Amino acid sequence: DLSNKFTLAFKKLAGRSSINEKNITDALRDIRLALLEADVHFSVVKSFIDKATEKALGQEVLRSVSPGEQLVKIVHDELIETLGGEHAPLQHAAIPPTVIMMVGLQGSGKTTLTGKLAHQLIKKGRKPLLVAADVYRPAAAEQLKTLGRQLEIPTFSAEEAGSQDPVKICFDSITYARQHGRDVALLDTAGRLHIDDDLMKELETIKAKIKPQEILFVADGMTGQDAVNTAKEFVGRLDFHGVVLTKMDGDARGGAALSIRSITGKPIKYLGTGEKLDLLEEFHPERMASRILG
Amino acid sequence: FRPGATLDASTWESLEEILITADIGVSTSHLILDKLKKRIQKEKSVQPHEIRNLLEDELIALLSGGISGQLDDRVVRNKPYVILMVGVNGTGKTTTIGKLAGRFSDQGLKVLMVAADTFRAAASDQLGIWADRASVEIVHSKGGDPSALIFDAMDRAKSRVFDVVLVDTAGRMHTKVNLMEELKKMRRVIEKQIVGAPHETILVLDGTTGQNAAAQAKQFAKACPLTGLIVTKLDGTAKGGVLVSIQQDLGVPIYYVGVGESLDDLIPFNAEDFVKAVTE
Ligand SMILES: Nc1nc2c(ncn2[C@@H]2O[C@H](COP(=O)(O)OP(=O)(O)OP(=O)(O)O)[C@@H](O)[C@H]2O)c(=O)[nH]1
Ligand SMILES: Nc1nc2c(ncn2[C@@H]2O[C@H](COP(=O)(O)OP(=O)(O)OP(=O)(O)O)[C@@H](O)[C@H]2O)c(=O)[nH]1
Ligand SMILES: [Mg+2]
Ligand SMILES: [Mg+2]
Repeated sequence: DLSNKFTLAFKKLAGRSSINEKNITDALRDIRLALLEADVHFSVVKSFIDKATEKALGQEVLRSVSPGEQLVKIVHDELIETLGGEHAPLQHAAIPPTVIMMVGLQGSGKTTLTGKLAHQLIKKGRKPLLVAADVYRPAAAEQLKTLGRQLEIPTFSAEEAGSQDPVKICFDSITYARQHGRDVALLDTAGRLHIDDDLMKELETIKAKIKPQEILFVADGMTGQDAVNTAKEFVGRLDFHGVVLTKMDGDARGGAALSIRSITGKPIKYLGTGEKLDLLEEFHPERMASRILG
Repeated sequence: FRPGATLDASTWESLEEILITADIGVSTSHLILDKLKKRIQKEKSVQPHEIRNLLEDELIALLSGGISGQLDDRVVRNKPYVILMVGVNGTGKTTTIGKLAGRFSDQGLKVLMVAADTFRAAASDQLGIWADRASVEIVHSKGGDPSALIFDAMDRAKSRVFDVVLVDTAGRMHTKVNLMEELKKMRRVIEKQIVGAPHETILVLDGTTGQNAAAQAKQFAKACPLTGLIVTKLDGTAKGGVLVSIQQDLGVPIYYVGVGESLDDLIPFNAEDFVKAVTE
């Protein structure tokens, strides 16, 4: 069990009156396994452990009164620092509407997140518009419209745009927003594979034409090693502004958070913690660090 | 290599990297590497290019341990053959039901879909579109208790003499006790209505999921005996390696692999192809 591996590593050190470099590297080997079991990517773990080893051997761990605790602190702090500093809020446009665009793989939680962000914006007195730019998934527009009805806000879709072209739907939604006093446009795009060139180009086109203030990469919190592949491609193509990790109400350790953050350098802004529209939390690195380490 | 020889550390690390980045998981990867080590020590000599084949052999052996058998052969054993699809949120249950309906319908079977996800926005509409695509009938939900819908649907399945019934359920976290209880209740309703049903309870796993898939399989299996697995989204770059440890744990057949979003994007699971993708 994960937490035992981590605790064991430190118990080994705590029990000693003095420790040497080998004790430290042994403990870090256990931590490496713990991180891999938490779904952190193989190469991300490698560079993380290298950094932690450097810090541990360079600092006073060898001469510390409580080397185990000292090492916990180094690893924990290193993890928090890598995961990102304080919460990064969403960007706003100088002239409304602010445009926020949801992108990511199939089933990651984009449509639900669109509803959740709208819910938060409404609480802050804003007037969001939901934009159903997914013309592929069966009943995608109906799904978003249902959320719109729940939130009592309008949804702009292919029907309103008179077009099945996601680029045109997004573009026309901005005009619609201005005409109807909606100050935030939330673009819900179709799930797609990072290796689908046509669909990735579609996102690039939407970005080029509309220049959203905020592009959010929506990733499933249970994602394994593949998180690195998808994040790399999405950030390479779109240079997104932030990440939202969904389905964190399950018991996945969430190592994908560290992988995505390390590979892209972009801030994790929110965590989805359930299916209901009020279940969105600001991301806090300390909590995530504890969760990943078990 | 000489007899009793072993590989160097960097070779083991690169083998470990292949396995772990395929989501095989730490303990299963080390188990496989230990077996590989023992086997190499026994051989007279091992060429580097043979190592990949030996690794593939180990993986295939682990995947072939459980019950095998294709769903296509089983669906004709009982009428109506009731299949309950379960899994966490967004794994591809609804889409997979659409694909299965098309497949069985093409085989000449009369299929009934049951839209028992009464919770999520437009879930019923989504399945309805798949029913049109596969040209099969569907029992729609009107919101409310999924068990009530299932009760009615089972009646209809019996009286109208359907061959296969595909029951779609709402995605649910295996950690939510009330949702797992709801699932148990749905199963009981099916059991009461049709003897021997549900004949299949299939867990649909997202191929991009990491080690948590093992926890999902364990918890769902506790709630209702699983008869098979389907892994989706393997048309991406994820390898789905966590299936190996799940197979050790549950030993149920992996029926199909989802490889896309269209009606035909469902292929029978093949251990050799799966393993080749892991090691490439
Ligand atoms: N438990 C839980 N479920 C979630 C969360 N976010 C979304 N979901 C569920 O995950 C499933 C997929 O969510 P969607 O919003 O449809 O995902 P999507 O990214 O829009 O999917 P596609 O458009 O098909 O790519 C639904 O069942 C949602 O209710 C979350 O934070 N926790
Ligand atoms: N690329 C790819 N996408 C898939 C596959 N199977 C399903 N999807 C997509 O994944 C997303 C979620 O599929 P759904 O069928 O709605 O998943 P679900 O399990 O029914 O979701 P919930 O009912 O919300 O829990 C959709 O965008 C599907 O088109 C697959 O094999 N490959
Ligand atoms: Mg969607
Ligand atoms: Mg569904």
